[in-house]
Amino acid sequence: GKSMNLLQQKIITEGQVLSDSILKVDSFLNHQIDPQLMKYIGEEFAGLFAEAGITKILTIESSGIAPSVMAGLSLGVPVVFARKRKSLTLVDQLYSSKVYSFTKNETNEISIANSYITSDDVVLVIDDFLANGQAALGLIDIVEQAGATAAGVGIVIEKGFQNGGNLIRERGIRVESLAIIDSLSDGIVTFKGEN
Amino acid sequence: GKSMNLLQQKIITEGQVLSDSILKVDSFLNHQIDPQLMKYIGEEFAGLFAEAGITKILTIESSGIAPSVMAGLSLGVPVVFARKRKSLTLVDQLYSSKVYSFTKNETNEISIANSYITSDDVVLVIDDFLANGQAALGLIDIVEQAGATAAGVGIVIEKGFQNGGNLIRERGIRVESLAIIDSLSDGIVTFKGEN
Ligand SMILES: Nc1nc2c(ncn2[C@@H]2O[C@H](COP(=O)(O)OP(=O)(O)O)[C@@H](OP(=O)(O)OP(=O)(O)O)[C@H]2O)c(=O)[nH]1
Ligand SMILES: Nc1nc2c(ncn2[C@@H]2O[C@H](COP(=O)(O)OP(=O)(O)O)[C@@H](OP(=O)(O)OP(=O)(O)O)[C@H]2O)c(=O)[nH]1
Repeated sequence: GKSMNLLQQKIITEGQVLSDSILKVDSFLNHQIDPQLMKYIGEEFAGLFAEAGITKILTIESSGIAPSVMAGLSLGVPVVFARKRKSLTLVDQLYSSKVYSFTKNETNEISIANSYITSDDVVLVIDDFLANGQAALGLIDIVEQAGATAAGVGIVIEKGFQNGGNLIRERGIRVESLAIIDSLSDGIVTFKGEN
Repeated sequence: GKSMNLLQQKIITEGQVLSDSILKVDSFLNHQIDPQLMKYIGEEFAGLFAEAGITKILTIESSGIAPSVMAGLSLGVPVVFARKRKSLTLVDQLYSSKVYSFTKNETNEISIANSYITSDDVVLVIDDFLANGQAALGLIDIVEQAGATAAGVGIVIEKGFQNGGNLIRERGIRVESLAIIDSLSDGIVTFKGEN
């Protein structure tokens, strides 16, 4: 079949399928980080959104930060990460959004200080995983509260068998995922387009 | 006086002195991130520790991630970030350390999966702020639990008027801080070496 890109190769060689719905990639994305891979990922996002007039990247702590900072480096724009909890200095006027967790059956609030996103911003939302899509929708909601433009969403790994991708695309927002997983059944990673 | 480096200039022009002991730099380090500045910071750390045989960088979520990933890119080594809370995939054997917060008067546990640090590792610990030093000491404790070598600590902003720097240096561990603040009194940032 088609040659696999570097990210897909890393998923196959280092990823661990924990269940039919969970892929563990702690060795290069979610706990240990491969900086050179992050740089490639950032350059990939930058290339995909090069013509979109991006002025800012929005992400969420913690795993979204590394891919976002590399994309921001390539695009020459700042990166803002939403906080899940109050921090020592997050004392300003905030944009907040509720994010529901199916796994935990609970709703949490994510926040961004309003000084870091304005209605002039053209925003690229970036995150590591796209699963149920609630975090990405929360970031898009913040973009809209600020009156800014959501130019699109960049995702490292999309689980195509979950609904997040549908939820965002049916709103007319562009989603670019560097790897799309069709299935994790029987301990096997199947990418979209493979059979 | 001496010419200021880029980081010091950003602190002076964008930093907000919130109290005699707290400097807010949310516009480029702790909430919004300036990727190019992070790249310079990473290159600075890489240069300082170029001869140390570093095999791994250890940091802690969230603000330590961006400077660490850029340092890891320059040094060509992986970055591992300690988790403050359980994550979906942090299910392995862990090294953990208790970290006391003076501000909150509480102790929390930070953890790293033991597969990501071994006794062969020569570790550079990196964090954004050095204040009371408890987080850095917790990371050093994890390095020692793993039987690895703590080559040193890289800090973006050290508050020299707090005890963290002393605590680490008196253990014979090298600390390299890119900016050292002697005082935040009267709303003014005074760097070490200025009067
Ligand atoms: N490794 C891995 N992670 C997955 C997978 N599917 C979802 N996640 C992540 O798990 C976390 C679960 O999020 P929840 O808010 O509980 O959402 P959910 O149950 O509705 O999916 C999120 O991490 P997060 O909040 O982004 O955490 P952090 O890593 O940024 O701290 C999400 O990115 C998967 O297949 N593999
Ligand atoms: N902006 C700013 N932050 C400071 C300053 N002094 C300490 N901090 C940060 O505040 C947080 C307070 O840590 P605590 O664990 O409560 O420790 P402490 O009271 O003993 O200092 C830490 O952030 P953290 O856990 O690293 O949070 P995160 O940003 O990584 O999420 C630390 O880096 C300061 O002068 N300015």
